[in-house]
Amino acid sequence: TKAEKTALVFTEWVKLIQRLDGDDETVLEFIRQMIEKGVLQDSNGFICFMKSALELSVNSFKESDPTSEVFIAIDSLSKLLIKLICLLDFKQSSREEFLSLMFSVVTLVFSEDQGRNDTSFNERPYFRLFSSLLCDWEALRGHKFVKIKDPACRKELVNFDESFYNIFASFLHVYQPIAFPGFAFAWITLLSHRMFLPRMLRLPNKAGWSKLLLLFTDLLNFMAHYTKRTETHDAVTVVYKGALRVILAVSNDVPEFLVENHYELLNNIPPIYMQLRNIILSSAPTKVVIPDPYDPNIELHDIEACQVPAAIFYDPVQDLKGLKKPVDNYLRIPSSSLMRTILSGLFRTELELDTGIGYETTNVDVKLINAITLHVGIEAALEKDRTSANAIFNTKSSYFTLFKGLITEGSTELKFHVIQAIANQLRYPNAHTLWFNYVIKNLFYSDEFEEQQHDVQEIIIRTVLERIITNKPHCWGIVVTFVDILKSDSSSLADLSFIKDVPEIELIIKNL
Amino acid sequence: ENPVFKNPLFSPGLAYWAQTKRPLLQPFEKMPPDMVSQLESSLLNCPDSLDADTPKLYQAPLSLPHPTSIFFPNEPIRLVSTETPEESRPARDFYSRTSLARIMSKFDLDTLFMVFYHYQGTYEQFLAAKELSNRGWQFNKINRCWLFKEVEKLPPGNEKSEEVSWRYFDYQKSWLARRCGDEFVYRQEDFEKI
Amino acid sequence: IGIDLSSVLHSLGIDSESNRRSRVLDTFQSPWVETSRCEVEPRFFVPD
Repeated sequence: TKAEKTALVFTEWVKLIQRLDGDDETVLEFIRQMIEKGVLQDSNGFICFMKSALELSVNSFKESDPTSEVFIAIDSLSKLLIKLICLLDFKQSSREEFLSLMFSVVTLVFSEDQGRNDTSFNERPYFRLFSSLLCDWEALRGHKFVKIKDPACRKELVNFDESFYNIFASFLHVYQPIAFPGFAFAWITLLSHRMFLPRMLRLPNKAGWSKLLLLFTDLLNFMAHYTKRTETHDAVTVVYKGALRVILAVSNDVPEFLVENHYELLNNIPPIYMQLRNIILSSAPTKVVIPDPYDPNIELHDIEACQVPAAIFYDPVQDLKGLKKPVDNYLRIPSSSLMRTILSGLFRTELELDTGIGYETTNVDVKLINAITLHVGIEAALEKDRTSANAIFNTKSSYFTLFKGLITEGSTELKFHVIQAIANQLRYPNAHTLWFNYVIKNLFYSDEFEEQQHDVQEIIIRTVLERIITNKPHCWGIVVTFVDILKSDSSSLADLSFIKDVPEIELIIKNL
Repeated sequence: ENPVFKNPLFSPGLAYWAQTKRPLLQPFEKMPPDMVSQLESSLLNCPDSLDADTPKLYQAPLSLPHPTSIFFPNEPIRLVSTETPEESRPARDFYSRTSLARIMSKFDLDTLFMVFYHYQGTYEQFLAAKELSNRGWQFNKINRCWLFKEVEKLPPGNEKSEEVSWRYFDYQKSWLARRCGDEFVYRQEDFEKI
Repeated sequence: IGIDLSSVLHSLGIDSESNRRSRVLDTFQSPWVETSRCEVEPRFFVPD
């Protein structure tokens, strides 16, 4: 049968590639004949061959003695595929189409395998295929594909490099843990693979960041969805531990990725993962010098870094939905009718489940609140550069009154989420941290909230405190803000009723 | 009913794949039992670092005949120590933190040259090159030799304060470091940047 | 409350005390310590 013939050809390839170097003439001739003799003459032919080869390789893994070399067939397949990317004639279709076709076939074989075998499904051969593809590609691409002798081919591959990684990432997104829980641990290992993650992080012009953000969102989404306060499955706890290590590694190597995508990352992390949130929020660009936040003589306005707005990769403006116009209009000319429009746009029609600290549902659109908050912060920093500091460091400015209005008119729940959103911007020394420090302090001390003032103060203290009592790291902006509040009015702070009501908190405040 | 599901090329994989879209569109509130067992199975089979290691299908034989001739010296090369102190080494890249690189930092020059010349195209050759480079040796692309610049401080009163001489490691014949002739001229473009 | 991250950072090869930041993702073995059985070959390039 055709399948048997295909299997024979692939078996020959496996034998050949173990005996000869990949650039040997014999190897090239073998591939040439595969094309000429009709094994790989068109898409259908390729699909048949690929299915057959992959099924054979997976079976070879399953049947091999675990102590032997179980991945020989898989590795041979990987080598062949990378060679085809170099050698095939891409006049009719592109390398991008070919790679997508390749991964599509893998997806079909994979889906059938895990669908049929459910709990006896083994992710390892598929993991190995993806891992070896990454390694073989890396071996080829060194010094702008200098090992490719043909200059035209070399140029094409240099241009294709970015697509290779982004297509790989697209398919990794297909295999996300919510869709394929049987591949979850292999998936996380692939996301953090030494030949994938650092490459994606460092592609020129941040070309890999969008897809990478999507993948991290997939991971966080899975964790968020299956983390419950009452009972979280042990396997999910293990997933969390792995995610923690990966994010710490990213924070060390390329903190800019976390810095510039903090908003979208935090949209997908449940509030109870406080330390993970702090790790992301306390990341700082490599060059920024972080002064001691506990220094009593610190003057935020004097810190050079605080004049520079934080870089943003994922722009929250795309999440403002119908509120972009009202918000931007309000910033230009504030009015109570615009405030009402904005407020009504923040309430949900249905309750949303959330694993919060002390709450399990939300009635407000938390993501939208986060988007508005960051957007206003970005606009405020731009306004300061356009006009003057007084345009925004001013309790009468629309930038400030927008938040004040939301707090005054909103429910306790809305107040809480607005203050949380502001606290999310108290990060490393930058212009946004500086301005939001101003905002939150002025909200704390405002005498215009009347009988609501204690509620506002309690929410602010709770928000700041919950980010500090966790194990490190702590955000510089949060610590500085807290120290500011403690410094300015420490005696009356300890006397506040909501502080005295909880002896443990009273003790913490008194000690601090 | 979509014709693509009837295409024998895509069946039955496509149908199985389509099923996985459901939890994406309508996530379960609580993990159903089959999802729990799939997740646990994944944990059990979790790939480890060996699974993620670089595939090695074809191992090239040693590139040069092994120097076992009686004419090759048995004792190690005696040269002025080229080991630079830790602090003044070049900024540590991630290679220098690997155990193999750390082991190589303790190798004799002999061993480093052996690895370099006999394990062509390998990671070990790469690390040996890095270590030699860390010790001040430079690789000449033209004659494929490693060269070392010796700087001898001359006593005061001399016309020059120091005397520079170059040595090269003769990997083809004597397996020793020899002095370069007086006609040797150093040209930076002849040397590989490691 | 989270955990004390010093042992996690140590397992990653991140030295918070050191001034020089060394990359860890290029030699990353596995997301979990338990599956980080051996060092993995990182990318490298050998000139012809």
